[in-house]
Amino acid sequence: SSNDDVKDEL
Amino acid sequence: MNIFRLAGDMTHLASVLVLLLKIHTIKSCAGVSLKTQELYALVFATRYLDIFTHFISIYNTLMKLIFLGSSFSIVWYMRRHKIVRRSYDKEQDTFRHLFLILPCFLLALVINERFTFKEVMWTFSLYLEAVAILPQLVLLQRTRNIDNLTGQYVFLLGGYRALYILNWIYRYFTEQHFVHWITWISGLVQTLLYADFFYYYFHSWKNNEKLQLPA
Repeated sequence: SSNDDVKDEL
Repeated sequence: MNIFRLAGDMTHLASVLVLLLKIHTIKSCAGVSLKTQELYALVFATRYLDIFTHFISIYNTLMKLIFLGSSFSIVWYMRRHKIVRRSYDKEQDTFRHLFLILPCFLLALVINERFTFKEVMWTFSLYLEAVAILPQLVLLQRTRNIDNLTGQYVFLLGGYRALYILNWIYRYFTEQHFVHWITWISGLVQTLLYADFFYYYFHSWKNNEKLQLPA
């Protein structure tokens, strides 16, 4: 989901 | 993963390695703020809650483990190691954690994308990371002689933040990357905190002088 895609960052 | 993101992560990794090198090899933590290091340990502990339940890539998991491990071991060195702890400038490192932790936590409770435990903790970690460098910057300002490794550590940390902003701009144009205003704004605030330091860092580098911040 769009909410999760930024969480590939550290 | 784009080049800015990779360069940002590598700069972050380099900053941690420089600090560990100073502490482990020279057995000194002079000029390093324990308050900032404890805040970073809290930042990573609250951000990576899903490290073992939400797999992204081996790279991602490995980097998370490195950041968790290094931040907690730096705190351990500064508090417990019998030689390193003697060089800690306790009297100068007086910033109160709670003045940063409490407002960040309250802000995360109010401004978040989803009101769930994990999401609030993740948001809290972003807000806290934005201001976690403050005790270190205050300590640098009080320390008349900033040694090279401490100066490089802060410079690399600031560089990592600047590269992450380039990474977001790149992702915005290339991936239709969903804009997370919380990440962008707290990241921007964090980077701006380094502006003053960068100015004096480059100034001393250009003139080949020792780094000194004005009182």
